[in-house]
Amino acid sequence: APPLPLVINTWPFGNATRAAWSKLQAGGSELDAVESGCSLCEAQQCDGSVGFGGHPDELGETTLDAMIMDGTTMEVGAVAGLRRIKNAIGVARKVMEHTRHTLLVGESATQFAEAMGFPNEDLSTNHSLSVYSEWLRQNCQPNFWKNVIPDASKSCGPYKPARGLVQRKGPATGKINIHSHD
Amino acid sequence: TIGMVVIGKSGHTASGTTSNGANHKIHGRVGDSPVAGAGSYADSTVGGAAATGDGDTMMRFLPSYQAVEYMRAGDDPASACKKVISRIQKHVPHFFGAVICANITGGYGAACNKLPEFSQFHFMVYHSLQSQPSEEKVDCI
Repeated sequence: APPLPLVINTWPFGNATRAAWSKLQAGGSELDAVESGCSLCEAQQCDGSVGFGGHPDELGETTLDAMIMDGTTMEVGAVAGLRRIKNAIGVARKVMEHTRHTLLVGESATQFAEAMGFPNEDLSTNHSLSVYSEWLRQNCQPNFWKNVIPDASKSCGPYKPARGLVQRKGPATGKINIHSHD
Repeated sequence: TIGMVVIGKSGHTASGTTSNGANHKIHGRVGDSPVAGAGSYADSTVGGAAATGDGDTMMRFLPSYQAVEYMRAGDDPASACKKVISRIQKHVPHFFGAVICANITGGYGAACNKLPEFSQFHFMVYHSLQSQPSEEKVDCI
């Protein structure tokens, strides 16, 4: 094994790796390095699966999930379903450093972020709005519903629960792939 | 999604993730990224791990936590990652996912679940013997 330090990250996002390494070399902590690398990925919208303007939900909104963990203190800060704030990993760091909690979600996480000084911004872009419009044109296909009426494999919602379990399919593996993943 | 593990000279380990989740997810859906032990996990006495893929499936198996625990029990990082993928495979054979693992002696590895459209997983590494980050890949199992 090569001598430490070490930076490793999923997917070929080299700019993020370089940013984390540079932060370490500049005297930053390991947490600083993680935050720096992930922040750059958010700003550069790494392959569309990170940051603003990507992967809109069924209402056309982009929301962000992020988490940071200190392996020495075992402290964790995380945000989920964060709305209208671009720097999700930065907010997660604030959760870790300025609260006794672990995970904040949704609109409440946004309010926390604003209180911590993060700007409230629209996360939509022309691209994400185009992706959403195309999905609507394709009768909302693919989607993640099951056992509902109308038939979610053919129609848009709103959906209601179907009587009985008419579909017992496993996880939506056909809808999560190299272009759409966590 | 990006998942990252950083291990400093003294072994101090940190990890993190950030993601905009699945395309066309139901409003309010949250994936594995913000869940400790699922999206990533760090323990400075062992190392760290991060997962990527279908969060709805992977978060049920806490793959990052499990990988760190495998390394704590003595597995090298590549073996720990493979064991995590195998563990999920038994329940969900066709899941989309990959894991990266690193330990505090500088070892690292990755593993992924082989699918027709996903046979290799690419990840980035930067360590002190390099002058720039390198892209590495593993064959999925």
